[in-house]
Parts: sequence; C-alpha cells; structure tokens
Amino acid sequence: GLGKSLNSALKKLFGANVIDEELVKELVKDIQRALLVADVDVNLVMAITKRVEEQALDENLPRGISRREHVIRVVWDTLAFFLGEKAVPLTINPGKQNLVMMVGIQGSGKTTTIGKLARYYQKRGIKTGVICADNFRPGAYNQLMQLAEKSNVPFWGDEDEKDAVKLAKKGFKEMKKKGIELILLDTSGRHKEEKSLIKEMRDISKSVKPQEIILVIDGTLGQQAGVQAEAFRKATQIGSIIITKLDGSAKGGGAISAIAATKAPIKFIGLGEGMDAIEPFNPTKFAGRLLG
Amino acid sequence: KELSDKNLEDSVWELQMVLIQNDVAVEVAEQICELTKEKILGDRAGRLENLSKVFKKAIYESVLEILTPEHPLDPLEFASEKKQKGEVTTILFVGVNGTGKTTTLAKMANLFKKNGFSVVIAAGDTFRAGSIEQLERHAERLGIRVIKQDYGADAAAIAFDAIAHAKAKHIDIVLIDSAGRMQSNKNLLDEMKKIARVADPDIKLFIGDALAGNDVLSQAKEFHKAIEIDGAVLTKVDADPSGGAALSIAYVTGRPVVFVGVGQEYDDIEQFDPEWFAQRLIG
Ligand SMILES: Nc1nc2c(ncn2[C@@H]2O[C@H](COP(=O)(O)OP(=O)(O)OP(=O)(O)O)[C@@H](O)[C@H]2O)c(=O)[nH]1
Ligand SMILES: Nc1nc2c(ncn2[C@@H]2O[C@H](COP(=O)(O)OP(=O)(O)OP(=O)(O)O)[C@@H](O)[C@H]2O)c(=O)[nH]1
Ligand SMILES: [Mg+2]
Ligand SMILES: [Mg+2]
Repeated sequence: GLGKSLNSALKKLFGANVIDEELVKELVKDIQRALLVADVDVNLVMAITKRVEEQALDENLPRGISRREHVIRVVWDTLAFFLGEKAVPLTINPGKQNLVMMVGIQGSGKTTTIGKLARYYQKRGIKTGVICADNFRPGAYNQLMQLAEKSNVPFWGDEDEKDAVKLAKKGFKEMKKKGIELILLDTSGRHKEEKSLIKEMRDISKSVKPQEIILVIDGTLGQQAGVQAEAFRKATQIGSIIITKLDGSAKGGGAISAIAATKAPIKFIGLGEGMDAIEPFNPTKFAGRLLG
Repeated sequence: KELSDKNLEDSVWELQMVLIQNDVAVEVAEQICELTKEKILGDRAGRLENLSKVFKKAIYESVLEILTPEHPLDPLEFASEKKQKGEVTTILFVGVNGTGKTTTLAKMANLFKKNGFSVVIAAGDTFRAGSIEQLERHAERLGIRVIKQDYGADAAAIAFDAIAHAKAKHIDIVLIDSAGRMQSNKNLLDEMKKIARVADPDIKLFIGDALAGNDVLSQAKEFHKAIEIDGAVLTKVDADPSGGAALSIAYVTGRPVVFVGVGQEYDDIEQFDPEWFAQRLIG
C-alpha cells in the first residue's frame, strides 16, 4: 500500500468534506518532505508535488472515484511514470554468449552484485562466468574469485595485466572458449570527475561490445545521483540499473534521477551482502517504500 | 521596521531547499533554519528589505559554527603526544559498506609513516570477500605489518592481538580496519561495540561517503550512539558532491570532521576545512 506517512497526510485532508486549500498545501508539504527524505532530486520533488497540488484541487474529478483516491492515483502515476509500470528482466539469449558489463561509482556494490547475479542465473540453468577487469583496486581479483567460488562459477582474471581493456578482451575470449552463456564483466569504480576513467569505460565498451551495460547505484546516493548517472550515460549506453544496499534505511530516491538521466530501467535491487540478497525490481514495492 | 514572520518564511524555505539540494539531511536543514529564524526574530536586528541577506548571513554562521569543532582533533598531534609518553595510539575505522574505510586507513598509515611513526595494521574485517587481501596489498606497498587471522575469526580478538603486538614491539600506531555494516543491523552494531570495548581505541573514526544523502544522518547517529565517535572522515569529495554530509555528521555527533578523502591514492587525504565547506553549502 501507500507509505504510512503519506497515508496519514491523506487522512488529514479527507477527514474534511470540502476541499480546503490550506489542507492541500499541507498535504503537498508532507509529500514533499517524504520524497526529499527519500533522496529524490529536489527539482523532481517540486515537479511531482506541483502536479499533485493542481490535480488535488481540480474541480473535475474522474467519475466514480473519491477525491482521496484521485490524489493517491496522481502520486502513484507520477512515480510510475519514472519507475516504470512493471519489472523488465535482463535479456539473455540462451546458447549465445551474452556479455554484461558492470559500471558505477566506487564502492557502489558492483563486485558483490556480480557474485549475486552469477548465483541467480546459475541457479536458473544459465551457464555463467565472471571476469575481473578491475586493474586498480587492491584485492579486487581475490574478492571476485572468492565470490565466484561460493557459487561454483568459473572465474577469470590476470593480476599481472595492468590494462583494463586488455583484461576485458582476454577474459571475454576465455569465457567464450568455455561456452559460457552469461559473462559478467567487473570493472573498477569511477565517478564523473575522473575523465580518464570515464574514457577507459568507453574504451572497454567499444572493445568488447557488451549486450548490456549495467549501472550499479548505491541505495544511499543523494542529490548527486542525476549528474553522476548522466556522466555514465554520456560515455556509454546504459542498458539497466541495479540499486544496492536497500536492506538498510535508505529509500533509494536517487534511483529515480538515475533512471531519468539514463532512460534505463531498474532491473534488480540488492538487499544484503550475501549472494542470495538480490531480487528483481518491483516498482510498486519500491514506490511504497519511497513514500515512507 | 520589524521583521514580518511571513516574509521570513520564504527566505527560510528557500535556504532550506539550498541546503537539502546540497545533500544536507532534511531534518538537519529544517532544524538549523528553524533555530536561526528564531534567533533572528529574537534579535529583531534586520530591516525588512535586508531580510534574506540577514537570514543568509546568519545561516552561514550557524553552518560554520556546526562545522568548526569545539574540541579539534588532530590525529598526528594526538599520536605525537602519546609517543612522547611512550604510549601506543589506537585508531578504529568504522562505517557502512563501501564508504572507504580500508582505503582511508591505508592513507592514514602512509601519513603516519611519512611523519616518522611506526605503524601496525589489524585486519579487523574478517567477513567480506577479499578484505584481508586488500589490506595486505596496501600494507605491502607501504612496508607495514598486518596482524590477521582467517576469514570468520573474531575481529575483537585480532584488534587485541595487534595492540599487544604494538606494545611489545614499541610500535607507535595501531590502525584497526572493520567490516562495513548497516546501522540498522543490530547484530553488527553489537559486534562493533565489542571491538570497541575490547580494543578501547584512543580514536574512533566514522568514515562517511560524501555522495550519500539523508541516510548519512541515521548512520552517524546510530554509530555515535553505539560507540561514541571521536571524529569523522568524509570520503569521495573529489566526486564533486556539495558536501552536505559533513554538516549532517557534525550536527548529529557534535564531533569534528577530521580529514576528507579526495581520491584513491595514498596522498589523496586532506585536512577538513570548515570555511570551504560552509562556502560551498551556502555561499
Ligand atoms: N548491506 C549491503 N551491502 C552491500 C550490498 N551490495 C554490496 N554491499 C557491500 O558494499 C561494499 C562494497 O561492495 P563492492 O562490491 O566491493 O563495491 P564495488 O562497487 O565493487 O567497489 P569498487 O570496486 O571499489 O568500486 C561491500 O562491503 C559489500 O559487501 C547490499 O545490497 N547490501
Ligand atoms: N574517488 C575516491 N574513491 C575513494 C575514496 N576513498 C575510497 N575510495 C574508493 O572507494 C572504494 C571503496 O573503498 P574501500 O576502502 O574498500 O571501502 P570500505 O569502506 O573499506 O568498504 P567495505 O569494507 O566493503 O565496507 C574503493 O574503490 C576506493 O578506492 C576517495 O576519497 N575518493
Ligand atoms: Mg569492485
Ligand atoms: Mg573495507
């Protein structure tokens, strides 16, 4: 259902029989606050609540529904417009080599998420393999290798190769030889100010031409979400988004800005550190949690 | 002319939005603006025309005040004084997952070493894949010893061993790494409390991500409640965030932000500059 703070805001409004502009203003403020606390972009929050205010005060109600239901519908529709109506799965052509590349800001959860996706698809009968193309972070090789071992999934890396593009190419070649259907490519963390790393990401993508590039976003990411996602989109074609660390108290509102910036849907969410802590994105559930 | 309550409301709201857009937690922005507004109304100092200017100046001063520590913490100075007494300085690094604890520990190890201190590191993250190897790689490059055990071992015991080792070998600094943990996970908070209790560190540093939004408030609040933080380090400031996280952390803990992380290399650590941040948040 709707988040409980939104529900209580609506109860205040619709205890009254007459639409009171003051009460609507108060409702709008409550919705604004809930969305801001959830880390939704400030400008987006203003746009959403402006729409809610206009429609809540609209004299012409759609037939057969109450004013309260109408306002709820407006809030939901506005969020659904950004989050998508239903979940979109990863496209994997069985029997073919599907290369999926993970990118994202430092510490967002790329390596851990690859471990989870490997387990997820291996369980579903897809031959999965993982490649470490992170040439920078100390111990990245060991981290991914240990995660791959947990799910008994083939792993490839080369600690002596210092070029990320070469790592990706070699790894892809090795995985193809093994007949792996879903090949997950791990890359180093990077942010929008690191121009040479952004270029490196583009070079990797141009070289191995992944089926899909997944942007991994930390669920705690704040008002920077939109501009950071934009920088990734400008450099490469982002196919989908995964939001991590939603097992904590963060609401993940930055995700909305990321979707808006990349035009890519969220496909999975991360709910913990274990290899089973992943689930397909559910827009209704996500919106409900957002509204607190 | 007296300040009209209604016009002040507009300035208050506007500046509140500026702070929120700069990643200051909503609750912190609201409280700072509310307290500053009351102060202005109490002073009745400004003229109606200069209202937004007066309020903005007052907010800037409030922000600067929150960011400027009453009791500054300089880990190098602290360690120096302890070294003169022949004592070991123990520093514990805590924070949620992926904020940069291990990297910050390595940067500070480098900093201490460059300033003539001997350092030993405790591999206190025995949970996450590759955490021990990551620390070992850093330590290897810096020429520093790591006290470690296997994955799954008791972090508090490893910290204890490292401190005993430092005392026996007359090593100046013990840096204790710990696993990332969500502030909503009671078991992991309890584990952290145990590490702090057993190791009894001189300095407990909360490592916060400058890119985090409202969640950083609850992180700092819960970590402070659990083990009483002495200071914070704000990482990934090179990613060009507006830095509001610094304000939320300082506000809810009353403790200073000591350093900022400005990149992934060992030298990418700087002193926290309250005025620079205040300018960025309000200027
Ligand atoms: N609680 C929780 N922790 C997570 C989740 N996803 C990742 N983590 C943790 O977040 C931390 C960072 O994860 P990594 O996989 O190393 O992140 P990364 O993006 O690969 O980091 P870099 O390679 O340095 O950019 C680790 O402690 C993970 O265990 C999640 O969904 N929930
Ligand atoms: N750009 C930038 N990256 C940083 C900074 N500090 C840390 N990082 C990167 O952030 C990522 C995570 O750093 P870690 O030190 O592994 O973080 P952690 O808190 O120890 O992570 P867990 O132990 O998994 O909770 C790594 O890729 C680091 O290089 C910083 O100040 N700037
Ligand atoms: Mg990684
Ligand atoms: Mg660590």
